[in-house]
Amino acid sequence: MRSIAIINQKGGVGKTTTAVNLSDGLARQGKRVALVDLDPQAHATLHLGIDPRSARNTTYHLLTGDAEFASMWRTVDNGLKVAAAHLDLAAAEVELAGVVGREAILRDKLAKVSGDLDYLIIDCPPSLGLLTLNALAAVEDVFLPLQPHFLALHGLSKLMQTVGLVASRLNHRLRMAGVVLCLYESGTRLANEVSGDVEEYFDHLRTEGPVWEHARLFSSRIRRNIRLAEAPSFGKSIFGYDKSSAGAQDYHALTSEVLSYYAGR
Amino acid sequence: MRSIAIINQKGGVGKTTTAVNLSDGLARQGKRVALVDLDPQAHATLHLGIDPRSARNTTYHLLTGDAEFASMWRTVDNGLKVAAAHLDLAAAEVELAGVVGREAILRDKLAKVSGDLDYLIIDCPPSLGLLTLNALAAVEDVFLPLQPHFLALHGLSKLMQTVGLVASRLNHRLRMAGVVLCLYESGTRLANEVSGDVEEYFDHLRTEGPVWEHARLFSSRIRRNIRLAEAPSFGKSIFGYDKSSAGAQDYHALTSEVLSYYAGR
Ligand SMILES: Nc1ncnc2c1ncn2[C@@H]1O[C@H](COP(=O)(O)OP(=O)(O)OP(=O)(O)O)[C@@H](O)[C@H]1O
Ligand SMILES: Nc1ncnc2c1ncn2[C@@H]1O[C@H](COP(=O)(O)OP(=O)(O)OP(=O)(O)O)[C@@H](O)[C@H]1O
Ligand SMILES: [Mg+2]
Ligand SMILES: [Mg+2]
Repeated sequence: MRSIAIINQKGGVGKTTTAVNLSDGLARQGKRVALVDLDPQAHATLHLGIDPRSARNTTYHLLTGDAEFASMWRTVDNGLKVAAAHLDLAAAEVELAGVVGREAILRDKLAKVSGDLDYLIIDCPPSLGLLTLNALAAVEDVFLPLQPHFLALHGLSKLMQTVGLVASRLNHRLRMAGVVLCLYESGTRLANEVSGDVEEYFDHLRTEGPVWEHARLFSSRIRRNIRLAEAPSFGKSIFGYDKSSAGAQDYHALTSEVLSYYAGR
Repeated sequence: MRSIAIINQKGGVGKTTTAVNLSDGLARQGKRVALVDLDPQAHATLHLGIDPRSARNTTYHLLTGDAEFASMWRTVDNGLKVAAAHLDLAAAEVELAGVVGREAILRDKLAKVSGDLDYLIIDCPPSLGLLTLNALAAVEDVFLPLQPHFLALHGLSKLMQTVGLVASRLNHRLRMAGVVLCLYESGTRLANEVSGDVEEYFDHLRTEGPVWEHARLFSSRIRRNIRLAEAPSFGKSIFGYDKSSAGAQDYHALTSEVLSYYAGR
């Protein structure tokens, strides 16, 4: 099972949109895919038409209680399994404050489903707190959606520091897989310049150790496309909502690129 | 002194861009303005060309130590005063966990500068934690930047709940002033529909009590404009960077609307 954490502490950069559309993209290629929503805002859950309050078990119960993944899968189009989030997750950080091994809870539960899935993708909140740490301690690969705006690089080094710490102290298998440029405004100098800066940043980072040595800028860029913002209001991925849109093209390209990334490993 | 908290727990909706440009807009109208950065990411600070690490005192010291506002103002163009943030603020929530009256720290310090300023604007992080609570406990008015996308309304009621709680338990002067539509994609059905929904939401909310009775959708909408994203890389507000841009027009319109909002109160 390939396991991916979608992270970026910056808000509104395309984490959820990428988590949902990559998951459905892979499911449509016949893979057995699970999407795990670890954000108290539950936007990935809502994006696929699931009401967090209707879920008997959510990732809140997974982290703070005895619930296992098997008891919480909701299946949507194309066989895609979803582990719903709920606002109660916001309390998890406080509730788990004193618990030993509180960053490793997800990893133990993940291990039990790894035989049944090809891909497991975790959508994380815009923070580097306990929820994101659980994701990082549990998965093999980190995907980083990034909006090529001015302060994108500023947050990047802090983020990579966190990834490095988790890799050394909690999860030796953790690898930085790549950056996905999102909300890409084609033809603007800003997008062009920041993309170049990100490329350069990872060129240097690659020499720093095994966590980084295969990190790349995915060549598939997700352009700004209003269809991607409309899809959630229909409870669908971009493929379910408007297959011919630029947004669908871009996430299809990303899906193919991710499949060959894993084929080559 | 008019005091404004710029809040929205959703990430990347234009809080910082609005805080910075409204502050400079008001300063350029001859007002005595202070911008207080309460986000550990310090994007407002960086936007105006200030390095958080170069600041002797930051809002971290304000919240967790003895530092007062007077010791930390940095003055930028047009006499605009800035209280810089720093990543250490991320630890403030934990550090202040046991402290009595920890949501009221900012209010006490704000009171000491109210004589010297016309406007004080606080840029908040994308969360409803201790930092945002301090801002809400300290100010008179709440401004809500909102991107008219599908899940915008979903977060709105949770947000208003928080404002209501602070108003009743910590700050009887707190008022919901208005929503500023940001990242507005003109001509799209999504922006149109969500704006209509927001308008309707506040029409109903207005009958719920004094906190809400003057809440409105500001008529000035901030359209998507790449210049707004470029300005931070020059350490300037949109007015300092490109006065003729659509972004400058829109924030100028908002500034005028805010001035008449206060003139009429
Ligand atoms: N390429 C795109 N084109 C147009 N709209 C987009 C695109 N990608 C995302 N959006 C929209 O932008 C908003 C923010 O995206 P998204 O929710 O995926 O970001 P996020 O990083 O998950 O945010 P958060 O930090 O709050 O979890 C959403 O309303 C989404 O529908
Ligand atoms: N109207 C606009 N047109 C184009 N770009 C914009 C506009 N408003 C904001 N931006 C850009 O979008 C990104 C997010 O905006 P901003 O940082 O102001 O949001 P925020 O709500 O403060 O985010 P956070 O939740 O991370 O604090 C920034 O890179 C900013 O420069
Ligand atoms: Mg998200
Ligand atoms: Mg901000």
